[in-house]
Amino acid sequence: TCRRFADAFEKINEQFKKVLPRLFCGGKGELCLTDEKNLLETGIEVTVQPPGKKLQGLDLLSGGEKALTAIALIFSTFMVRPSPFCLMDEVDAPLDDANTDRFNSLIKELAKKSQFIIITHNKRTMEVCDTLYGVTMEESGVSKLVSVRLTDFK
Amino acid sequence: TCRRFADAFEKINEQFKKVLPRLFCGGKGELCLTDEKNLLETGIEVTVQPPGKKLQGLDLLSGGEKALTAIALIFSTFMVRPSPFCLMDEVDAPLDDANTDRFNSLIKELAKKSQFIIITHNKRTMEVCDTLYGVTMEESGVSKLVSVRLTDFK
Amino acid sequence: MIIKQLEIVGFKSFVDKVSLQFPQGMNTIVGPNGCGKSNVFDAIRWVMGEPSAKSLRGGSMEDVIFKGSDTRKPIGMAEVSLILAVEEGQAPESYRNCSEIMVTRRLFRNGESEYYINKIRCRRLDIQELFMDSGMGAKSYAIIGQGNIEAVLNAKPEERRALIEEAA
Amino acid sequence: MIIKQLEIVGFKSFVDKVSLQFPQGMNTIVGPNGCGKSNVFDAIRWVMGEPSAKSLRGGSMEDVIFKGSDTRKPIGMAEVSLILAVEEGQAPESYRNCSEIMVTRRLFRNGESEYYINKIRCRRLDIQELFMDSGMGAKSYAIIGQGNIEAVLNAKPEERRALIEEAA
Ligand SMILES: Nc1ncnc2c1ncn2[C@@H]1O[C@H](COP(=O)(O)OP(=O)(O)OP(=O)(O)O)[C@@H](O)[C@H]1O
Ligand SMILES: Nc1ncnc2c1ncn2[C@@H]1O[C@H](COP(=O)(O)OP(=O)(O)OP(=O)(O)O)[C@@H](O)[C@H]1O
Ligand SMILES: [Mg+2]
Ligand SMILES: [Mg+2]
Repeated sequence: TCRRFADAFEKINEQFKKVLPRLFCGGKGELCLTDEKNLLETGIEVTVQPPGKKLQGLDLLSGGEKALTAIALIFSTFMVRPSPFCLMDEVDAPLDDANTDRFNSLIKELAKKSQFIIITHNKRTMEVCDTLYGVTMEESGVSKLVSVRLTDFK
Repeated sequence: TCRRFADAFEKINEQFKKVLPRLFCGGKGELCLTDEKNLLETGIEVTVQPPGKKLQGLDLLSGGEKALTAIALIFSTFMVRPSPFCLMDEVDAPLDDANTDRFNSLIKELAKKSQFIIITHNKRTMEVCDTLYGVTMEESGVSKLVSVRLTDFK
Repeated sequence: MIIKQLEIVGFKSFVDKVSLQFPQGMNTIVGPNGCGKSNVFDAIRWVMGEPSAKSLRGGSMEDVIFKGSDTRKPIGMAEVSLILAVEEGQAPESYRNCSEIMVTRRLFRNGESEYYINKIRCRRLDIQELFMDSGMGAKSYAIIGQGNIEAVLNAKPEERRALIEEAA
Repeated sequence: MIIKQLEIVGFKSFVDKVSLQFPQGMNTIVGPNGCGKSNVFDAIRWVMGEPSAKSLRGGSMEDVIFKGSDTRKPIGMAEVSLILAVEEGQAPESYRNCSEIMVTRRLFRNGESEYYINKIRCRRLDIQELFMDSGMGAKSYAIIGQGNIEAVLNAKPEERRALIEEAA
């Protein structure tokens, strides 16, 4: 299992180094093992350098930068071992318009091979999806589905 | 101090019963003491009944309903003992358009007597404010102020 | 393997039966605060065998059964069915010949649970194994609940290894 | 009492001096992710006497001093000044005759701190007391940091009493 762990780590780190600059439009990201000699218990450190800034720990990142870094890590894992489907509940809430667009374009690319189901309030995300479901509670306390004409949002 | 605690609790509860239905456009909210006999240590329970739904604990509320309930509690305290100013960092992120509008209209009302400083990405909130400051990092890593023409957003 | 269809009845705020079809690609669910969007994800996690009421935002598992509203009485059963479309050769061992697999979970007010795969009664463990074998558990890294996106970053370095292990 | 003006220099990402005027009413701060909006609130909390580096998202207090970027070198000092406009009779006891009170905090790389009220050197405690007397501490319920709105609901009932106590 150590062999497989080291192998998976290598591959995910490879992807992370590519996905992070794509989401941040520049900058660098890297994963490293806290204890390389003990693969059974080692932790994973994440370092991020947003474009034009100094290399820093996760604490100094802004709310949006943290969300984007977490998304990059999830997508990197997804690229190495794609799970059949991916469900995300309002992960775009802290993102500004530019980062939302980059997030959406990455999803569109991954959605060619996998299935994504995204819950959002963000109109920019609604505009790029393939299928849109509306949920409503016209009768208080009772959820129903509404067919949302995509043209309302496009 | 017990006298003052009981008094403040009574007043805040009074306000909470008014503010919550205003933010939820209906429904009921109430605070109660976990141990009325021991005012020095008692906890505060919050119960909320969104419009048309059964009375329920906080856990079953949705993300947006929880944020709205917390805002109602903060504003109720604010109405009883107004602090000189109130700073809110992206508290409107989980709210949909209708709740954002109700949140903004309550702020506009409270802002007649107090000072509010709100950080937001939400265009609806930007449209109703009195003063708008833009922060930018044209030079990476260096924050500067930009004068944002209010007409860009109105 | 994709989620082809989801049917929910009596689960949380979905007292009347609803059915959602999800094609391949990017599907979006929208609606006002408190209307039941996150409940759809709870329904998916539940039918995949999620054992813990707390991670479905409830106190006890009974909290997932519709508990009534101003206009409706509480009901006695919650049921969710998930139809998976499986490509050639992707199905786990025992379902090799199926192009579709239907998983169903039911809970009655008296606490009794029923689990079905392709309408044949089974145990919760069978359902959990079915999903594990296809690389997808109810607690998988690929299901991100509301407000949980930063959990993987805020975790300690030792806890982050679970992400790598899942992919190993 | 309102925050009339805020001047920041060398604090976090504000290496060059900036000055913000805030009138009465609803002020909004906007901008892209990571541009420095929350840093403005950190600056306000810091000048009000915030003692903990961790609640300013740093490891040590030195983390609030500009640590450099691709185009700029790190600098040696962070300074924030807050000018409060005070209405007739609202000022705390010892500042009764002032219509404006200016509070300043400085930190040097060598760890030395300086605090001023109306340009007269004082202790951090004096600043904290000034704000406490006017109903506003750095940890007041009326300052809600990013992602913290639900903290008051997720707290245990015993912890929520602090909100009532503050208003008592
Ligand atoms: N067993 C149940 N019976 C009836 N209603 C329930 C039950 N469990 C939860 N609910 C209701 O579901 C609602 C929450 O739904 P959900 O969390 O899906 O909202 P949401 O659409 O995700 O909203 P948001 O955009 O605010 O996140 C609550 O208001 C709650 O009353
Ligand atoms: N001491 C420091 N020196 C230089 N830059 C710093 C320092 N401390 C923090 N920063 C920078 O400030 C940035 C974060 O700023 P801030 O949290 O204010 O962003 P924000 O505008 O609130 O963004 P969001 O919309 O994502 O919440 C980080 O990218 C970090 O690099
Ligand atoms: Mg939700
Ligand atoms: Mg921020």
